[in-house]
Amino acid sequence: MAKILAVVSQKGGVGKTTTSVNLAASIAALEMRTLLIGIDPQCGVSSSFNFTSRENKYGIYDLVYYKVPIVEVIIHSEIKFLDVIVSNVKSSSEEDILNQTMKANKFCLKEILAEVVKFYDYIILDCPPSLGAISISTMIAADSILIPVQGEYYSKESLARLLQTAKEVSSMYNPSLTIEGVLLTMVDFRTNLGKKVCEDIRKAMGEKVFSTIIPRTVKLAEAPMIKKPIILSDINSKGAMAYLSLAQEILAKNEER
Amino acid sequence: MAKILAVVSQKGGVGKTTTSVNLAASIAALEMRTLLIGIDPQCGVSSSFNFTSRENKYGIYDLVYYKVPIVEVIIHSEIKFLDVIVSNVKSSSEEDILNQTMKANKFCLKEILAEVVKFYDYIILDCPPSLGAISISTMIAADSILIPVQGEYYSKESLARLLQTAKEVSSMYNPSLTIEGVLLTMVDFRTNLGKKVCEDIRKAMGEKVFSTIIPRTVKLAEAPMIKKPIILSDINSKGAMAYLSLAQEILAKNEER
Ligand SMILES: Nc1ncnc2c1ncn2[C@@H]1O[C@H](COP(=O)(O)OP(=O)(O)OP(=O)(O)O)[C@@H](O)[C@H]1O
Ligand SMILES: Nc1ncnc2c1ncn2[C@@H]1O[C@H](COP(=O)(O)OP(=O)(O)OP(=O)(O)O)[C@@H](O)[C@H]1O
Ligand SMILES: [Mg+2]
Ligand SMILES: [Mg+2]
Repeated sequence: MAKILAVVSQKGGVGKTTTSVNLAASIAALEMRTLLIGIDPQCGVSSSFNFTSRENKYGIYDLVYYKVPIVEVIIHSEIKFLDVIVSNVKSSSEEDILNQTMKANKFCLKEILAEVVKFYDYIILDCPPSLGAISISTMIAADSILIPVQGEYYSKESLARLLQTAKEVSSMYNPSLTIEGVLLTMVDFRTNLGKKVCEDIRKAMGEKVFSTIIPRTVKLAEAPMIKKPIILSDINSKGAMAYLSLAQEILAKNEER
Repeated sequence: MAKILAVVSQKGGVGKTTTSVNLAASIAALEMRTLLIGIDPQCGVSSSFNFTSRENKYGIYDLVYYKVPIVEVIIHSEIKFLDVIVSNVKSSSEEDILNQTMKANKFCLKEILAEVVKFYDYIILDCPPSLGAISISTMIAADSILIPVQGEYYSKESLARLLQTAKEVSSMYNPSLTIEGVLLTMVDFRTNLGKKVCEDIRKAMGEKVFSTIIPRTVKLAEAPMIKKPIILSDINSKGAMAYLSLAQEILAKNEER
């Protein structure tokens, strides 16, 4: 039975897509069967790989709205144990339709994933920068949430709002939803700001903060332009090592599954 | 008659709030009467100032949903010519209500701003990271849109989708909507990536790209923690000079108004 992880934050540009893509690739590199799904209508996941237009033909929109069978939508990536479903939403009206469909049936994603949980060890869901219907329905389908926090800016109010929403989702729709952890991303160790945010977060979230910290590196900033997960483009870089260590930390925590 | 500028991008973390706050503060420093409105339910604008809870009492939510008179909601900031309206959305259910209200009456923001355009020279609107009902209704109320593009990552698809949405808004609801310009933000001049993105953007958008480029600086990354626009916390910093030069560029372009 796969562990389903949703990567969520309503704050934009904190590294949700970068974390989803590189964590999924790293878990697959550790030989765990992994499915990465780009739920975010901004198509961040599809622009992180070099899939052909034939491979990208179907995506989350077809799955949820046209009810295309999930096996038609799954793309086998060049990493052995990594499969991907992209978000192929092509316009804001399609985004609106996806939003309305997931608002009308909050459990639609959970029902779709139920068909494939037995084929995978981990399923990673990349969410849009909001706490609207798409993110809510994704949290209903998930076992736990991973919250990226940018190492240069930490807002107590926005973390509190996210935790409150997760609590509401768990009390109303998904009692087993837990917090996998808070991940510090884009941390620049040379500045005082980086050190201060790490301290503030550990004070607020204690044990829940992953010991792995993702540093700000040029190679991770470039990764979307190269259209490859960092473990494929530069396995020895600081970014690749950080995401591999995060994957190991998550596997160790979930070993008893 | 005020010029109404919406700062829009569906990509998260590209510098929409940083640009709205610092551009509004810089235009006010040039002695133009300026109103900054935080439309984004994530409250980015309110966390960029140090307003008291009494001042923050009302916001865009009260304006649009409870129809509180706009003069009750306007906050006079410590910068002489700068007034602010914050987004005081406190939960995801309030965010949903705001979304539904602006979807039901796309012109609600335009009707509200019509009451105050005569009191200001510039009105700056900070949008959420999406192209849903809130951003659409904001583009209907605006004269032009300013599009921040992060200097480390430029996606042709996501810029194309934004331009397409702006074209649809202008053909259906707001024929006078124009593009004020594309602003390169967080540019790191030391890397090849920064230079490549600047070249790609100028190729795609030519004249529409502002000659002012906003560099990536630690002081701008810290600004949300200091809760002050950068021209107040450090007028001599590269970030403050860049936003002042952007303000001058926009005023010069709109001089004939
Ligand atoms: N550790 C890092 N070091 C440097 N740059 C990074 C790092 N992580 C992410 N980035 C860059 O920061 C930008 C934002 O990252 P990303 O798109 O993953 O965030 P997001 O939270 O998914 O954004 P959105 O809210 O739009 O979905 C991208 O340009 C990415 O390349
Ligand atoms: N020029 C800059 N140099 C360094 N850091 C910057 C710069 N501009 C913005 N930042 C930082 O990048 C982060 C994202 O900026 P900001 O919040 O303005 O983006 P946004 O587009 O409004 O995000 P959202 O999509 O969540 O609304 C913030 O932590 C901010 O401090
Ligand atoms: Mg993303
Ligand atoms: Mg913002």
